[in-house]
Amino acid sequence: MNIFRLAGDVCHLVAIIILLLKIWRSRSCAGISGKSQVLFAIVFTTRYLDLFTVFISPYNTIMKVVFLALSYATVYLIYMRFRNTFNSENDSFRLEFLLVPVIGLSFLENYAFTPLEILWTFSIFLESVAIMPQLFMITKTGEAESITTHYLFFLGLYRALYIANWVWRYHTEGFFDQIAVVSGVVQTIFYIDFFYLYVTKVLRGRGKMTLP
Amino acid sequence: DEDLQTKDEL
Repeated sequence: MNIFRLAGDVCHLVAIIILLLKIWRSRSCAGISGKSQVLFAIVFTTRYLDLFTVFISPYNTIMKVVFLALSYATVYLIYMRFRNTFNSENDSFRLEFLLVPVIGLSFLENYAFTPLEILWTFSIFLESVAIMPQLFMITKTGEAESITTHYLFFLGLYRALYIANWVWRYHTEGFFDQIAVVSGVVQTIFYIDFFYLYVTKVLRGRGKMTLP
Repeated sequence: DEDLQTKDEL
């Protein structure tokens, strides 16, 4: 554990809580991609199956359970509790375009051809593209509420901090997880364009972010 | 598999 990793996990948690509170307090999931949230729930489910096989630390176990619970709670709010506020017509990203290549790649490129390893690899690859339905939705509607942009900012910050964590671990422990690092870098690239808009539009302006 | 690193990251 190092400061980048801890800060990354905290940003990830903050992002998820921001989204959950936004939906809960506004009683609405307008502008939120339910598909991205379902993908994140699948990511956590397939990655954290090792909860049943290895014990790493109390921190590790608690965070995994919290991420799982919060991601399912988010999906529940979007598709059940506040489903009448959900803009399904704007959440039109075709999931098979992500799932088919990700499933294929996780069978081809993994550390061991075992069910748990393939599912772990699948979760890493899927996480790297899971935000695409949300970004697609913002591009389609041309705007995002500022609270949604804060969510995306913390999610992007989490990814950037994980890269710092890997640089740190490489230099201090010689640790290098090729699958996680390559996917993590790809994932972070998706946020760069958004970061630019966030700083220029949201932080300097007020209210919604509108695309140029 | 003993070659696999423990996946301690979230």
